[in-house]
Amino acid sequence: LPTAKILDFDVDGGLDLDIFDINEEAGLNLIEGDIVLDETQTRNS
Amino acid sequence: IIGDEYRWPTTVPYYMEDDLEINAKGVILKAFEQYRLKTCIDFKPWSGEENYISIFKGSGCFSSVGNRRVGKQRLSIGTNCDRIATIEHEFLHALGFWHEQSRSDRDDYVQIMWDRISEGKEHNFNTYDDTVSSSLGVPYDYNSMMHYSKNAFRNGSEPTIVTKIPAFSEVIGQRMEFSDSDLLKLNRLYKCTQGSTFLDSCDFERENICGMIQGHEDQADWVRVSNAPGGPETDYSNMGKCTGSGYFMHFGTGTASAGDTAVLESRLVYPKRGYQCLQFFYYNSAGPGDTLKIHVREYDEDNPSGKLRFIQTIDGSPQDLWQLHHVSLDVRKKFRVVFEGTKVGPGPAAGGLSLDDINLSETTCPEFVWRVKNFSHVMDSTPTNTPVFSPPFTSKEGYTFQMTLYPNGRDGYPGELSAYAHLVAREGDAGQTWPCPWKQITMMLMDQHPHIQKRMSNQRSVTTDPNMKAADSDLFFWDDPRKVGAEVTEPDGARYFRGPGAGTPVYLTHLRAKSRDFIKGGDAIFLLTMEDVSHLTVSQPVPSTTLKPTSQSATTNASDSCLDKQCQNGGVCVVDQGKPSCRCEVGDDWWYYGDSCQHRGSTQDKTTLALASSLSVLGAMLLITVVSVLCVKKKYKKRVANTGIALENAYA
Repeated sequence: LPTAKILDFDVDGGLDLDIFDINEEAGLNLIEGDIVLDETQTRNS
Repeated sequence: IIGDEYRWPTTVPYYMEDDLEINAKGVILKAFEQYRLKTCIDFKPWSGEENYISIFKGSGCFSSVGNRRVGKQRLSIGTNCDRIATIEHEFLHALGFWHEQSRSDRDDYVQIMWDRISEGKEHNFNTYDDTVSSSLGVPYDYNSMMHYSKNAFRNGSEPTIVTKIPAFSEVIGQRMEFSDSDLLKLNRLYKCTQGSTFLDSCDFERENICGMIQGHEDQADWVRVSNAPGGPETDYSNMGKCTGSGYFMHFGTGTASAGDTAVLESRLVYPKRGYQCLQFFYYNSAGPGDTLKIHVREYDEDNPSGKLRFIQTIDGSPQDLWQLHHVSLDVRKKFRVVFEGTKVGPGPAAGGLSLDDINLSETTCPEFVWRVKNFSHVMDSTPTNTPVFSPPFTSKEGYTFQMTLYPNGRDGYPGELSAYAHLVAREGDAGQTWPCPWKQITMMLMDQHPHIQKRMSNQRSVTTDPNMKAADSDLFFWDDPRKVGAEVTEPDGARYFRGPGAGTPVYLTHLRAKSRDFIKGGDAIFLLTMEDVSHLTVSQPVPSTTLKPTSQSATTNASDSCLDKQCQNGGVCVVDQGKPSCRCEVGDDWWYYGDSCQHRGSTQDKTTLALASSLSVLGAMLLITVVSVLCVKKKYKKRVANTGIALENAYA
């Protein structure tokens, strides 16, 4: 017999997150939110 | 980013690390397909090239800009990054693109509200000088998928970016697909002349009908018209919106005799992959028995004039509607697509068969089409949390699934489209494995732009993980819907069980859904697929042979020189000036070195070395000082002894 209804699963975890929000929530502090710089770029920056 | 050293070869080697989610791996492959369709950028599994992109599941979505030539270049697709546009965005970074609003001319187009930016985040709004970054002659693009959204890095509730043209305020930050300008820039940067998997597209707006030709042995012709007696009244490309345009091809069966055929052949195309998808819109206002057949005419040495091969009859009964059709082809030789209309028997005095917006590409066809009529009205009139269900669709592997659409959102997201995928099972179903293992369901709202390369469709995918547990339960989420679902009775009396849904309340905003050609003729079209992705659960093979370094224009072949060269610790052999040498693996704070990468170094070692060197120098200087002092003292004593002077305290 079917069991009690299982709730739907929200693949976004109930949030509407853009790339930059995801990275901020993850504690990342990247250049422009999602860019990894190498040593040369860091120096120039 | 300016500089040829940052370019990748047009075929980019990639390695998908084991930690990636299976759904992410599937979406990455879909993103690669979009690159292939719309640009000349291709991707291939890493087979030992000197530089490659390692895609892994980091703690977010990020990439470097351009080819850093570091061997293994990392690109993260972490949790919640498994959206096609996010992946395309990160790969655009890797291919050499900064964000759109960091252009040197940014301030001409948007105003940055500096006082609304979170403290310490201001650097994210720096611009790059046009000696560092080029816009490649493409105007500022509010539609770019590389643009921040208006609320990026804000400290409160007010937007940080205000567009100088207010109409673009809600446009910036789209994460649907490449914009036209994104593609123009990418194609300019990599000197692309055509998409790798694109073959042909025709909306019949030009008189040359895209080089299509009329058949020679038929009795009637297809005619380029802007309306036809008996229907349709307008074309599909423009829906009759523009005076003097809006053409389609029509075979008038009303005026033809029984048995007449009309043949329309595409121009010659040259396939590379061996599989194609033919997509077109079809309006059938002919008699019920009249048919449209699809053939291909294949050319080879034995058949220089081409040999006709029947593919299928289009099953589109007469309707007052432009119907979307897909036909899968499997052609490996030079060929044409052939549309053959046949007037079979008596029918209406007016009417016929019509074709518009034909697209031919070397891609797989979507499996299922769900058309939602009068979609604007459905969005505007459906209350929040009220679902609309697609019909159940059965995949070729025997699983049935269904899409649920919440036209006005759910769970606190009014003004959005929310979309979920469910497994479905009927009472007598047998033969499936439960829980359902690794099927990726993709729900795509089709941008009905006539040209396939200019479409910015919106899609999300979910994958059935057989190990996933339902929340607060021991039940498997993707188990047999007869076990974990609820019974449903359709209005027509059909009964089945619908499992729980997986999807998102934020599939697409109403504002975006009403933009572009998501709604055309009042209708929205969802393209649905269920694909097996179980092959993505195994590790991507690590190259067993090593290759020459890649050149800008081509990927490389295996090198014999490297056969005898052993590289340790994950090092890769490359041929450098004719000699094999090892390129060693490097990490964030460690590296291997030596002829065969046999030694390991780290920043800690470097610090120790620096400290040891400094102490050694200090020690040596101390020693020299002591020796010098002793020598001087000795010499002075000797001189005093020779002169016989007695030193005494004269003033005591």
